Amino acid sequence: ANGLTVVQNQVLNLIKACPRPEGLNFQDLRSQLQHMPIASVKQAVDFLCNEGHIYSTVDDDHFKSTDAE
Amino acid sequence: LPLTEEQRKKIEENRQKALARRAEKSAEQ
Repeated sequence: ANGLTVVQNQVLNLIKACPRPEGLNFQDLRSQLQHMPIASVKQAVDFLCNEGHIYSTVDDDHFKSTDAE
Repeated sequence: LPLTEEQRKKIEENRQKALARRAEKSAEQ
């Protein structure tokens, strides 16, 4: 419905759900999506960054969603 | 650990850039 793939939505939802001020790090994302190939997770993160749905925070491995306050 | 002022500033800058990118992308569609 939002124009994103299943993988992209899963990644976005996990990032949105993280309450930490620095956001979710890539390792946590990986461990929560163990069933997915790392390349697919990375691709989804790159796509979401490029589209402005998420952004990197304290370094290139931590992400927050632009939907969250 | 709480974020430093510098980290908070960087996060806010990146958030603004992402919001601008998102607006740009949705305008393209």
